[in-house]
Amino acid sequence: TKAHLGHDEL
Amino acid sequence: MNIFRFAGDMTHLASVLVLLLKIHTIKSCAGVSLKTQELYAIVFATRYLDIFTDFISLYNTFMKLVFLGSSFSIVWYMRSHKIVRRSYDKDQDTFRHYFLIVPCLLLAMIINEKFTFREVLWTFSLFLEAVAILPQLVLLQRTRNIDNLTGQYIFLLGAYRAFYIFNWIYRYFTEPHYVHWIPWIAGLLQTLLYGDFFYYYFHSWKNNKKLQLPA
Repeated sequence: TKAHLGHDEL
Repeated sequence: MNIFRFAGDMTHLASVLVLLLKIHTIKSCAGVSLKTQELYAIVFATRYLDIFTDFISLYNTFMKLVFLGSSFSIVWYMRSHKIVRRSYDKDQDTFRHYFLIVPCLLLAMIINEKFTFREVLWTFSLFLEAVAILPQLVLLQRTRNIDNLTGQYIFLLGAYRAFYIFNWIYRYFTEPHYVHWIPWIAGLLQTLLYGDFFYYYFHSWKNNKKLQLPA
């Protein structure tokens, strides 16, 4: 998921 | 979301707003490096490619739009605004920032979590952000002293990444499998680059004298 790839941050 | 990340995002927001307000109100960009602002516009453009394809939250999308809008507005002001552009010191702002872009792109092609177009550009944006402040710091060394707003801008910009480091530590301990060496190392390097600036900024604030950077 996006959170897994660390992409949930700005 | 945790308090460290929220504090980091608010500090980051404050830094771009301080700069945008400074340029908009006094119609001057003296002491500001256009190269650094252009690098930041590239950082946000390559990092937020998924803004329309992956919805994470209203907050996330809103902040991405603010960062994209503010960084491109600052570049527009410094390049095209008839009054502001006159105060841009292009003879002093000579850092060859393309020497930063190419190595970051090559490094992102080699070191990334997934070799896809979006992931490589996202990694590139992390590496580029880590070094984006260099033209600004070089400009400060050259012009020797800085006005308060530019000093605050750089201080807030450095502080935001420091908050993110605490956010990564917090997430490492609270979320299983949350391990991302690439942003961690890039973010740590970025914060270290501000190290000497923080040192002089803190001493000038403590002795309540104008911030002077050593030659």
